[in-house]
Amino acid sequence: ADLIKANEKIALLNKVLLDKNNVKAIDIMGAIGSGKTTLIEVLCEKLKEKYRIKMIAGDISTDIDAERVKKHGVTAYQINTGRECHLDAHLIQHTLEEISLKDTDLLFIENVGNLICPADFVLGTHIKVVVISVTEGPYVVIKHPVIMKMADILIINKIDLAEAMEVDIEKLTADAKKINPSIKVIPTIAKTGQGIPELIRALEL
Amino acid sequence: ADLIKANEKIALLNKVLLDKNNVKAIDIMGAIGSGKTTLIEVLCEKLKEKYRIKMIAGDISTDIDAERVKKHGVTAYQINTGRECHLDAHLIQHTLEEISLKDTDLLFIENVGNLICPADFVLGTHIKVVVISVTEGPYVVIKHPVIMKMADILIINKIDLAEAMEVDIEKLTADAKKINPSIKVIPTIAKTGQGIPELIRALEL
Ligand SMILES: Nc1nc2c(ncn2[C@@H]2O[C@H](COP(=O)(O)OP(=O)(O)OP(=O)(O)O)[C@@H](O)[C@H]2O)c(=O)[nH]1
Ligand SMILES: Nc1nc2c(ncn2[C@@H]2O[C@H](COP(=O)(O)OP(=O)(O)OP(=O)(O)O)[C@@H](O)[C@H]2O)c(=O)[nH]1
Ligand SMILES: [Mg+2]
Ligand SMILES: [Mg+2]
Repeated sequence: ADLIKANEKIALLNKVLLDKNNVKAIDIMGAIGSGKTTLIEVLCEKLKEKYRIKMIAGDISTDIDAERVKKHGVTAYQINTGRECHLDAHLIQHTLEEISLKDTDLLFIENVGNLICPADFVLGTHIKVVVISVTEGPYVVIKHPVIMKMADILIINKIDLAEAMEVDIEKLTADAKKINPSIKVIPTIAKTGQGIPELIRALEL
Repeated sequence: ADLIKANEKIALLNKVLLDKNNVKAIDIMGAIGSGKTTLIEVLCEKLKEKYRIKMIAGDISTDIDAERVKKHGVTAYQINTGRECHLDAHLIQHTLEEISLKDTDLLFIENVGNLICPADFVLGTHIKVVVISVTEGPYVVIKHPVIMKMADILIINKIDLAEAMEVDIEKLTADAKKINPSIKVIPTIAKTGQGIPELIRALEL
């Protein structure tokens, strides 16, 4: 609880710094392999003409995600958290010191693949997104109420596999709205770009 | 680090108690929605004639998994961890007090859906299993070396979707063996029972 309070203080400082530099920051959380990086890749492709974009990737190990995003001509920074199951405001504060914020309009932060830990550690972003995949089964929303409550947008990805998984997207959406009535729910196929225009509108970009 | 040490002490006590009662315990960890409960359901169907089976399910919220397993005529206990991203030896110690161990041969423990936290909190089981799904993408093994190192068996589930996901099962297997040369890797389709006889042999059941 003390760790959470201390983290919130640093998150506020991060937000002040981002606002001072007119940088819009988006925290993209979600289950392991739900499609976070693919979504960021496709958003970079669609938005890099309009905004100067940078990205921070968090994983316990490897720099794979930052490297994937760099291929799209976007500056990306990788944080390895070691054994921590979430990014925290302090790690972001450090990385923000390396980034030229005055030359940045939009910052995507990809959190560690985990539906539990990131809920308790806000980073100081303007928008919080959670990505789940239909391949995780029908109970993934109701099983994770804490992260659903703190999210602004829920992306239900890999809907191309909904039929093979026998998962009902309407039911997942209803589950989310029951837990968090103001959450926006967007079904996507990150691989093909389906749902991305709607996501961009929801992100007000 | 102190928490991890303290947990190991209690885990040892759990193991002593299980051994005293001739109960074989298996910790089933894995990503969110990777197929842990489905695998336990199918193992219960195949093994309940041969062994007296009990199950403990861990989730931050809901009793869905314990209820699913009960439908197979197996006694199941649900632990809700609240905000904790993993089961721990202390929670298991408590639950073991409720279980009639002398009337039990085999205990399945389904850990919270998470590929990071459970690696640091052993429960006192005889076998540690990790379940991943091909739907999590090609990097899931190399991204989670800590849990791969401490596991005895890696189950690669949902191989029916490997083609749709363009994921190479051989590559995932090689990744695992590079991190942990003694790990046994078993591809499965929990939904249909494919790979289950091989899993039963690997579990020495
Ligand atoms: N079928 C299908 N596959 C997808 C879709 N979106 C992403 N994938 C695949 O899912 C796998 C995981 O995608 P990533 O973007 O790496 O997922 P992630 O959430 O960033 O994963 P981590 O950062 O490792 O937790 C990859 O093989 C992607 O190609 C989709 O809409 N449909
Ligand atoms: N296509 C396919 N789907 C599967 C397979 N095994 C399980 N599923 C489905 O995957 C979803 C999740 O399965 P579960 O058994 O609930 O997974 P879990 O790991 O217990 O999930 P959590 O406990 O919530 O982390 C369900 O819709 C299952 O029917 C498989 O081999 N192939
Ligand atoms: Mg990623
Ligand atoms: Mg389960």
